[in-house]
Amino acid sequence: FPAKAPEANKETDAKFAEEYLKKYYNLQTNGRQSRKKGDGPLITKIKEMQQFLGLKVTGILDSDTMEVMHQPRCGFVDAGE
Amino acid sequence: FSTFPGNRGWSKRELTYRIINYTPDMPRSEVDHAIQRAFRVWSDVTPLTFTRVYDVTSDIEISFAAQVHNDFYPFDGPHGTLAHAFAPSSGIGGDAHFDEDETWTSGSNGYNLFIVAAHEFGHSLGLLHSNDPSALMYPTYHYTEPSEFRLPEDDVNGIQSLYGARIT
Repeated sequence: FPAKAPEANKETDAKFAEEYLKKYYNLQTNGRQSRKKGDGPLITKIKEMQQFLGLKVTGILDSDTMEVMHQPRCGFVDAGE
Repeated sequence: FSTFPGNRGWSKRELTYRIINYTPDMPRSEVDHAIQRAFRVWSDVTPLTFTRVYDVTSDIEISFAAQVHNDFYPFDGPHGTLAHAFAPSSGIGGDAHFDEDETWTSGSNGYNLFIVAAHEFGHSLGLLHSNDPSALMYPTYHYTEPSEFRLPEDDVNGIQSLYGARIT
C-alpha cells in the first residue's frame, strides 16, 4: 500500500478548497501564501467558511469540512460582493 | 437567516413568473407542479402572490441551462453547483437558473426540483444563505420528502422580515 498517499490527498484537497473559496467566499489570492505573522488569506477564508457552515472553526481542511465542501449546493456566493 | 444588504425585496406583492424552457429529465407537468409548489412555500407565510405568465416578460424568469448561459456565472457540469438565482430588481433580478447538466426529478433519484426551486426562489425574493443547517436557505442540498416539507422557522423569520406575515 502507498506510504505517502495522504500527502497527495492534501494537495488535492487544498487545490479544491482554494477553488471553492474563490467561487463561493470571494477568496482573492495571488497564489502565494502570506509569510506575515497570522493567518494567510486562504486560512482566514477557511475559518470564515467553517463558521458560516456551522463547523468547528480550525482553519484546517479536516474531514468534516471537506465533506461539506463536496456536497452539491447553490451557486450563490456566501460572502458579500 | 440573512438578507441582501441594502435590498428590501420587491416593492410589490403581486409577482409574476414564467418558465422559459423545460428540462428533458421530467414530464412538463411535473416541472410545472414543482415550480408552483416551490412558490407556494413562500406565499403560504407572506402576503406575496405568484401568477404564471406565458408570453410576456415576468418578474421571475425560470430557465434550465448548462455551462455558459448568458450571465457571469457559468454552470460546472454534473454536481457541484446545482442552480442560482438573482436578488430582487428589474431585468435579470429575481431570475432563477437551473443547471441542465444535473438530473432533475420529482423524487429522490437525482436532485429534487421542488427543493432546489424553493431554495432559489428564496434568493429571488431577497434572502441570502442561512448558516442554520436545518434551514431551506442553507447553501448545501439536502433531500426532504416533498410531501413532508415544512418551511423551517429560520426561513419563515427571514422572509417575514422582508414582507411581513400572511394575514389569515
